[in-house]
Formats: sequence, C-alpha cells, structure tokens
Amino acid sequence: LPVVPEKEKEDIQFAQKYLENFYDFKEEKSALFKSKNLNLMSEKIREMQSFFGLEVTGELNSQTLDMMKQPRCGIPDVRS
Amino acid sequence: YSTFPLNPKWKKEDVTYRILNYTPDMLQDDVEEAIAKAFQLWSSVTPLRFTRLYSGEADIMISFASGFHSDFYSFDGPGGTLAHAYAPGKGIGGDAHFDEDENWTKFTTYNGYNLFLVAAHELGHSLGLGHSNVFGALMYPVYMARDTRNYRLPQDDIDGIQSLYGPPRKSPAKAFPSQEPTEMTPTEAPTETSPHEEPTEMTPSKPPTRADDCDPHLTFDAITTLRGEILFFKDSYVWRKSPHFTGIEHDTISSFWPSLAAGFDAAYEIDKKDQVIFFKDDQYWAVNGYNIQPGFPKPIQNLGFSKSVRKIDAAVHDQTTKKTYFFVGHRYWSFNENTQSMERGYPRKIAADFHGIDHTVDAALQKNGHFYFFHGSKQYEVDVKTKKLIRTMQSNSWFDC
Repeated sequence: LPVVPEKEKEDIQFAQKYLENFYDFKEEKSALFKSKNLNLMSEKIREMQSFFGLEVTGELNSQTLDMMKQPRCGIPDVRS
Repeated sequence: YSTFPLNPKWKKEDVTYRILNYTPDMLQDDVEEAIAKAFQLWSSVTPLRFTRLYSGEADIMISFASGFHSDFYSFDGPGGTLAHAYAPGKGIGGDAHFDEDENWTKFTTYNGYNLFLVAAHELGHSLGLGHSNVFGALMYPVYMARDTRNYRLPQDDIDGIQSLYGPPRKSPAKAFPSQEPTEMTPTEAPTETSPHEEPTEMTPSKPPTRADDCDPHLTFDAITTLRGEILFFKDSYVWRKSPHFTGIEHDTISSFWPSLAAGFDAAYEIDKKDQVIFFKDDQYWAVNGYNIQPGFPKPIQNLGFSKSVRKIDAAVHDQTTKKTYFFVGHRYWSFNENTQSMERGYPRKIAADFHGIDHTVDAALQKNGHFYFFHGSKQYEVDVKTKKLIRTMQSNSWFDC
C-alpha cells in the first residue's frame, strides 16, 4: 500500500472495500502483483481524494479515512 | 454533476412510481409526503410528471430492505451505505432501495437520516444523474444533514437534470384542473406532483414577475396564517413571514401546492383543524400542509352562496367566535364553522358593521386580536370585538420596509 502510517489492518481492509465499492478498485488476487496492487490502490485513493476535494496524496491519512467513514449513497462515485 | 455512462434517461415525461413498503421509523403518511416532496423537487425544474401507482409495475419502485435484498448490492447495517438507486431502464432500472437498518426521520435530527433528503438524492439517480463532486450539491455522495423546511435544489443539480430533460415547459398551469378520479381503478388514482397542464387560450404569454417587498404599490390577492406563519399571495408568488426565521421568505405557490399554481382570490386558516381553505373563482380547496384533501375542489355554492356569486374577494376566520367572514364587493357574509352554515341576515353592508371600511376588501387576516383588511396598497387594522377601525397602514408594513 502507499505510505501509510502504522494503521491497523482493519482500516486498510475498510479502505480497500470502500475503493472496490465506489472507485472501481480491483485487487490483483495473485501475490505476484503485490507492488502493482499498491500502486493501483494509491491511484484510487488519489482519485477519491480529488473527488472529495481532499489533499491529493495517495496516502490513507486520517482525513481520507474519516471521509470514507461518512454515511453515504451506495452508488459508485466513478465507474469504468 | 455527472450522469451514468451512455446517459440513460426516461424517454417519456410521464414517469410512474410505487411505494412497495414502509419503514416502522415513520408514519406512513410522512413517508409518502417525504417521497412526494422529493419528486416535486425534480418535477419543478423539468418537464417530468410523476404519478403514483398503488399496484402493478411502476417505472420507479421504492422499497425499504436490510442486508441482502436480491440485488448485487447488499446493505451494510446502520451507517455506511444508506440507500442506492438504479439508472433509468426496464425492470430494476430506476428503482430506489433504502437501508431499513438506518433510523429514518421526517425532520433533520442528529441521530437519524432525513428521508426526504436521501430520497431526493436517490431519485436523482433514478432519473439518470450520477454523483456530483460539488460540495453541498444534492447529488454529493455523502449525507449532509440540513434544514429542509424551505429546501431548494442547488444549481449544480438543476444543471445536471436539465442536461438530461431540459427545463420545465413555459406554459403556466391551467387554472385548477378538476381532480376527478381518472379512468384507472380507484386504487390507482394518480397523485400528480408536477405543475404541468395544457396551455389554454386564456393563459397570459408571460407570467408577471414578483414585486419588490417594499414596493409602495404592492397589493395582495389573499393572505392567511398557516401554522404560526403568515402567507401573503400575489399571482403565483408567496411572501412568507415566520417566527422561525428573520426576514421574508419568497416562494412560488407551485413549490407548496403544484396543482394550485395560478394563485388565489381568498384564503383563511382554521387553526384547530390545521386546515387552510383556498378560494379561486367559484371553487375552493381545503389543505393540510402540503396535502390537498380528497374530494376538493368544491363549488362555493356548497357554503351557501347563491349562483350569482362567482368569486370571493377575501375571507377571514375569527378563532374565538368560530365564524368566518366572506367579503364580496361591498357586502360580507358570516359563516358558522361549527354548524357549517351561513348565518341568517347576511349578506350585510361591510361599512354598516365595520366603520371606516367603505370599500371592497382584497384580502383579510386575523392576527394578535385584530382583523387586517387590505384594499390596494392600504390595510386597515380593526378591533375584532368592537369592529372599530384602529389605524391605517401600508399593505406591506409586515415586511419591515
């Protein structure tokens, strides 16, 4: 994952699920592409941060996680 | 704003909806009202017309469900995802689902989600809008609690929906279409939430614009109290004075009562029944809040007027005596609300009983133990008990000019 402060695994899984639901993030299942996953996730976090007008860092920081935890509509924000 | 890929939208202006079930969090009436108001938001800025069905397949099927509910997007318990809806299309297309594990409320509270606000957002999807990244837009994906008493559709959402359906038609509403049941089965009587009617040769080409609050020549067609507020009507416009907010709120009649958009001759409130009675030409309506009571309009002859009376100039209700005064020309009638009958000995000359009021009355109001009779740009404050004239003021003195 992009530069992430030492967060609990739970936060990361929550973020991953959020990005799958609303930002079309598809995780590469094969372990070979771990690093690719990291880049993809960081890219999707950038997209989400840009959508909500947050500072675009690609990092799962507290503002980004707070926004992800807001109650919201179940329709994706972006789709391929 | 954004739309769905390939811009799906309804290829017709008449769109139907059906409420399949309810949340135990709210009264059924309140659920229906919240959803009807949500549809009105969109119908007031597009040519779209929404009709409610009570059985069978509607374009937009609305339901409450928890967790897995037979589509690919299970709900997730309290918080998180509150609702979702599908882009226009057949079958599930257009349908809106609300997470029953949320606490749904009629008003904006800190521990629940305002159903009107969430429904209005989801119906945006049902009509073809995607999410907007404009903070404060209705189609912004994150729930934002806000006061919905005089909620207005933000411009970004208006631009979005009009990119799909265009603006509302210019033709002003035909005056008061009959609300007779349609040929559908009584259980499917439509509830129309759009101000659109066919243009008639009588309709003016351009509706008058709203006069300034402090225009010295401002006159009113009708005035009434309504749940503690005072509503001043002129053509299709409303000036609202409320103890809950400062200043004057400007609205159009269609934003409250779309099918009564053309304006009124007279209006009065019966506060004990939470009812306002509106008059236009030889018909009258009873409304409770937004809802027009079934069985209206009715002819004013039902109140005891003879056929020769074609319209009412003004009406005012005396809460203490439970009598309502109707003003027509230089005469007035007294109607007993308890017996629902006109009192004997009327009509009488206005000037005979209300000294100093020797002209017609455009509008009338009872407030603070006084009657206020409006004629042109003047209003006359009269003591309710003695019927004596106290003082004369400008008609718009209520607007703090």
